[in-house]
Amino acid sequence: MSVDPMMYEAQFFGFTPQTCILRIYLACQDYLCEVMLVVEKVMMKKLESFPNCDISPFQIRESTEKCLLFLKERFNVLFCKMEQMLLKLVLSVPQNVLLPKDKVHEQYPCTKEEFEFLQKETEQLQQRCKAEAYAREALLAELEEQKQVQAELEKILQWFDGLDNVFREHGNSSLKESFAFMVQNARKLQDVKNEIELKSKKLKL
Amino acid sequence: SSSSSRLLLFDSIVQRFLSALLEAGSYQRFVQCYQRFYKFQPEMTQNIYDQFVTHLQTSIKDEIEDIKQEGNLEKLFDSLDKLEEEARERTGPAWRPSGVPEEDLRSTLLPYYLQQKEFLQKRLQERETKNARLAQVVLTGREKIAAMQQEIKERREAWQALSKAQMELVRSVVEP
Amino acid sequence: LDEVIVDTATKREHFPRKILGEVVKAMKIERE
Repeated sequence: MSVDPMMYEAQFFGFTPQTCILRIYLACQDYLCEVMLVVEKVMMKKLESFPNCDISPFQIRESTEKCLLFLKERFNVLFCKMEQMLLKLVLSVPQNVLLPKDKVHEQYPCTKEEFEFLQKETEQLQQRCKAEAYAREALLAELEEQKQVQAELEKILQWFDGLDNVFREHGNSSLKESFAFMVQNARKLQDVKNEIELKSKKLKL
Repeated sequence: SSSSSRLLLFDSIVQRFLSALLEAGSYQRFVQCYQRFYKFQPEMTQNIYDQFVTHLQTSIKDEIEDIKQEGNLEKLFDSLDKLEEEARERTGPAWRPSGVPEEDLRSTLLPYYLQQKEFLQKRLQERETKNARLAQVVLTGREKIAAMQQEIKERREAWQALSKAQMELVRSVVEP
Repeated sequence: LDEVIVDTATKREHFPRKILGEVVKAMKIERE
């Protein structure tokens, strides 16, 4: 006969129902024996006060054993019945009852595949979060770099502006014009110079 | 009856066991075993028998009470009654440990994995949104730098053109 | 057998919580 370990009951009670039953059995059996011995002792003591009584202690002992044997047989039969009733009606967790701590199994049933899929999903999400974090680092780094580059470019542009301003401060709207104006003047000078040279040659002749 | 509580059931089953045991160990049976002593002292025998019954009953009942205390049975029976009451609607068998710890552990962990997944999804979405904005700023920055570089390039070329023209002029002036 | 049964039942009672504690701790660390 396979033994029902009543594991679920052990989880609920903290001990196996069989332990409880055994505890009751041993206790009752001990008391039965104990009480029988007390009965025998009382009778023996009683006989001591009648020395000429023909009942010997041995006979009393015999009667005790006979009584105990009978009671033990009945005890075991009756206890067996009690055990079945207690295990069935009192110390068992009905099939349809789920212990509070196990409610989670009812709420979240899941197969191995589902669980592994969820784990994989979580890992992927984790990786993507990390990737986004790295991307954020890279973007912030580039922003920092851009700041520096823009500052440098700004300086160059300011330098060009400074140049333009120099010309503007001397009445020229822009460098190009002032240069064209200078070229014009240079050319005039050149013509004047050529004229002077021409006249001086005539004078010499 | 199923409506009576486990505690009541327990007590009545034990009581019935005791009564049946004492029925089996009746006075007739007792006298039958202690025939000689009974003939010798009938009243005494009755007295001893009564004490035997009382003592046996008291001892066993006390022991049962001790076991109830020790195992906290009263409270456990009570809560099991409640659980049974709550489960009244459920007809089919409830979940039971499969015997494979990894399997049973999955359900325990599942709600936390679902929470973690939800958290990560939310966090990822936040990050993606922020990064998209940040990327936009970076792109704008890149465009700005490109524009600045373009402007510098144009102004540098203008200067270069100028200085080239200047060289030519000087050359034209110097070498006529 | 009795001790094994109680021992197993006790483990079923306590270990999921202990493991869960570790898993939650790991998840928290991952979050951080």
